[in-house]
Amino acid sequence: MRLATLRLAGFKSFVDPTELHFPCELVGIVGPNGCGKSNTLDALRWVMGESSAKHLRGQSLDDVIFAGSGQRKPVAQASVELVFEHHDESGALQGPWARFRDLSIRRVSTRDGQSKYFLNGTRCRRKDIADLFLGTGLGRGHGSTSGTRSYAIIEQGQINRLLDARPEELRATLEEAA
Amino acid sequence: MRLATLRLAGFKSFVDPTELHFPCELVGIVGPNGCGKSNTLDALRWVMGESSAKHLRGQSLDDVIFAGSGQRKPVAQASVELVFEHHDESGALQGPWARFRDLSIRRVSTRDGQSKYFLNGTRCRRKDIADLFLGTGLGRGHGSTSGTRSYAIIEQGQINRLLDARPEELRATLEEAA
Amino acid sequence: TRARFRETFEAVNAKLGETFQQLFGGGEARLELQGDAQLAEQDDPTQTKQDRWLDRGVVLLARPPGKKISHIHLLSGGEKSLTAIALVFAIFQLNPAPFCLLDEVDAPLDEANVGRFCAMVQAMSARVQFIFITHNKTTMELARHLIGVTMREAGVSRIVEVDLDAAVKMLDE
Amino acid sequence: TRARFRETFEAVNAKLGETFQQLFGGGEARLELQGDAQLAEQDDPTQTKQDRWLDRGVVLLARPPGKKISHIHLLSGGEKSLTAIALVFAIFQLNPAPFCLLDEVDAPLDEANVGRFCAMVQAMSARVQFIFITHNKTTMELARHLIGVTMREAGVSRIVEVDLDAAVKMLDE
Ligand SMILES: Nc1ncnc2c1ncn2[C@@H]1O[C@H](COP(=O)(O)OP(=O)(O)OP(=O)(O)O)[C@@H](O)[C@H]1O
Ligand SMILES: Nc1ncnc2c1ncn2[C@@H]1O[C@H](COP(=O)(O)OP(=O)(O)OP(=O)(O)O)[C@@H](O)[C@H]1O
Ligand SMILES: [Mg+2]
Ligand SMILES: [Mg+2]
Repeated sequence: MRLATLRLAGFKSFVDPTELHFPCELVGIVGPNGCGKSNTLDALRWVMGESSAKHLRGQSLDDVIFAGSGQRKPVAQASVELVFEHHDESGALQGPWARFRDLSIRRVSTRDGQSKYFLNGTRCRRKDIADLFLGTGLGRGHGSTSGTRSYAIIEQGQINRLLDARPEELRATLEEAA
Repeated sequence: MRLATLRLAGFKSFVDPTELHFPCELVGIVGPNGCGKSNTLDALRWVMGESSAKHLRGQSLDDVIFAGSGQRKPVAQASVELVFEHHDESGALQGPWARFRDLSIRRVSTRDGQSKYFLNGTRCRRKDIADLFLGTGLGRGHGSTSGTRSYAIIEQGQINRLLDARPEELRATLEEAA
Repeated sequence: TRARFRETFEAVNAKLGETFQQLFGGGEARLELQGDAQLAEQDDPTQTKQDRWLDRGVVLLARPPGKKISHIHLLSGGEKSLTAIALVFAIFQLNPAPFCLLDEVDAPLDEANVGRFCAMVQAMSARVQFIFITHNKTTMELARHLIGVTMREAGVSRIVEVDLDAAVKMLDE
Repeated sequence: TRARFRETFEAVNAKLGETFQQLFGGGEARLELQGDAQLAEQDDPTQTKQDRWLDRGVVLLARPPGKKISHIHLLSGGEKSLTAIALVFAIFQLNPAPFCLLDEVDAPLDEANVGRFCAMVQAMSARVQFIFITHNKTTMELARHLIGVTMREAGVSRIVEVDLDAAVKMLDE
């Protein structure tokens, strides 16, 4: 399974519908300071179920909705869709999601704080999204938000956080990996 | 007043007597990871009176004494001397230190945690060193360690600390600058 | 010392506006007393102007060129570092310490921002001595004297004299 | 789940030894249960081996090539980041998530360490998809596909297709 396409609209600085393609195993994202690079990682965590505003560098969850710029007005909702590619070379579907032909998740959120989740276009609960990632190093069994805070996603400036943690926290990280 | 020469011996990775010259207003320090660059800034803070092991990236104050390497044995003491240049272009001495021809401070510390301070070669108290920097943006009136934690010295990775601080801490930084 | 704090706050605020504009090439930044925005809304007559300065925290608002003004936590990594540098330099210009020691503060900045940062350090070096640790070639070029640190013998630091070419080569060691 | 934790601890420890040596080009690193060193000194017969795994924290000790082993807080900024990367990659190799997202983890590293970091990412990309944000030219060259993000209209992010030359030029914008 790997990421194929990320579609954003109204999410942080991506006010216009935008698509990012991840056509292979080694994809780099580049650009000047403040242009929106880290916002694309925030979008990936958000669509996978991240529920803490602080981890999305905001004070409240509606900080992810485009708040306007010098020229543009704020919008009413943010939408992110993530399409996975889970065919192997022979075309066969592998892994726990073999029952789906395509696999895409989507999250839409409005200013009243309500979020709607979709799995292959059908409305579902957040828990259904979290269950998708269970046991893959992204998901975490013990009920917290789906794996967006796992060791597989390193936010800007946070690489040393793992080592600055107290010994009990380092133990908790290892337990997550078990 | 500006920095002229820094002499280190037995301080962190500078086990052999070493001299750094600062001959002008714009001095750059370069080198690969782990070679000892940040240790030179630690030496400057230490000789100016820094008394917190944590701010010197250690667990105890004797973590500043050379602890040995693959080939070398640990040493018993660390010594750092800092020579200032405070003549102006015309050769006249300016500022509050005009009474001194030369101006140099030195700190020597042994593994029992004892530190000795010297001003122009004569033994003095830490307070005498701290007093030198009072009111220069390095010194801080309210009795804590001399200005080594002031806004004039930015440690590695700490530039955002100023902005990540809570509002009352930002206020305290401003009060220091008053 | 309430009056003294008020004086400093207003002086740093004015300077911050200048340093922020120079470093970002536009935009604006300002300090605000915590709750000022809320207070203005309440317009509480009982709270006299004088009390405002008592014990209230300080927040910083920044607006990179062309964007909306926002709290600093919404800025990007590079924008935040550059804003922090603007604040440090603003305080510096008010109460200049004789020297300033910087350890890789340019690491999160892109080339355009490094260029403006260097221009500012250059201008301030007329009154302040800068000693800076850097991995960035543009910042190295700013230095009029370079000190190379090596560990040819593992675990033991030594100083070598370097010029710009040698320093750049050291980067690729 | 004590036994499970013990299993993970020992497996990560073994892997950490490998990833650390690859990233540093030598040296060693290991995990220790908090107080292990002290316990060994006390050699307390009442504390059975089994209790050791209960609730004790974990510390990491690292020894860059040619240096003495030390706590991680004595390492340099770059050494610390590289050690953290070694730990993340060790956990990854045991429980591989399908993809790994990295936001400027190469920023504190010098060129030699960036080179070894890229070699490792390249090797792991056979089983894991990497998406990485970087300002470093060497890391950009690792990417087989580059996504450029710009804000030609202030405050509004757009995607532009870039090749390596365009990406490097973007750095100097
Ligand atoms: N809800 C929002 N609406 C509009 N713009 C937003 C919103 N949230 C964040 N932004 C903007 O996004 C910008 C930050 O983007 P981001 O953190 O992705 O930058 P970056 O490319 O990672 O930069 P750097 O290289 O400095 O890390 C900020 O300038 C901020 O104004
Ligand atoms: N008391 C000590 N005795 C011997 N070596 C020490 C001592 N304290 C620190 N060191 C060594 O100094 C090194 C760190 O040096 P420093 O932090 O100055 O590196 P740096 O040049 O700033 O690197 P970077 O570019 O990664 O920030 C560590 O590898 C550590 O082993
Ligand atoms: Mg970023
Ligand atoms: Mg350093």
